[in-house]
Amino acid sequence: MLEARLAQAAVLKKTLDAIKELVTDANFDCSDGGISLQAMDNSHVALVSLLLRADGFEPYRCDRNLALGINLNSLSKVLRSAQNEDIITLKAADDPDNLSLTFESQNQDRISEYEMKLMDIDQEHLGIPETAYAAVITMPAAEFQRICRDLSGISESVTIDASKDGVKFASAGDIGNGSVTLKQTHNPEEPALSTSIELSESVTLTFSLKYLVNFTKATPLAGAVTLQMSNDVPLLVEYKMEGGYLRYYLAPKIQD
Amino acid sequence: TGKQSTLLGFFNKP
Repeated sequence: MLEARLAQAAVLKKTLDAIKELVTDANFDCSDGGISLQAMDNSHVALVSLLLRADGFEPYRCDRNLALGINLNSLSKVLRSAQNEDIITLKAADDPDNLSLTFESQNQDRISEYEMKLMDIDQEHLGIPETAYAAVITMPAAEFQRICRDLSGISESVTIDASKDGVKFASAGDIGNGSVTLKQTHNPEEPALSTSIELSESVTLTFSLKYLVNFTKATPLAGAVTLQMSNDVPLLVEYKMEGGYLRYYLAPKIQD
Repeated sequence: TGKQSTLLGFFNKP
């Protein structure tokens, strides 16, 4: 059986908000290491990889591996009933038909109990090769969100150019063109506000802004975001949170 | 602005 108690409902609520528009149904794979999810969008352009490590829960118990098939829209509806500060407990039997969710207020004067039907999802896991990326860019998550939103007003696509001079986000469309260049900064007092660029070679890749804007729904989960890129391979966008991560992979646009 | 590729060419099915 699974029993996982999470101190802050907000973590799960924000996580669901960050993935539910990309993925409709997904298996939450529960093991003694924690709860993970890997799912692609319908067009196979983007992939979401979530890990909530066991040590992020207190307590966490999972006797044997379970795949909880969940409609993310349904889970999101149920989680709307949880306050951000509530303590959430997830429970499932071995071979479950239902997932039980309990929301307790901080001072335990209100306990809400929900049961959600599970579904059978036949999901293929893709093998994601270990990649030593040529460019690793860490920047404030809010900055990345703003850049994607602003450039999406100009074009459907953005070209990200990482070089020793900085990282340049550039878009060109019918109304004109625009770009934002970030230089490396150091803000030792607030590392989350710094931009760092580690580069082994220059990288230039073009991506759909529709997907990137979607990924930035994870902004409330983390102060910083890391973009990892190599020429001709998918982009990795990672939001690290306490007790886990939310990663997105995005296939590049290629020359016709 | 180029053709959208998919992840299937990059990531392997097990």
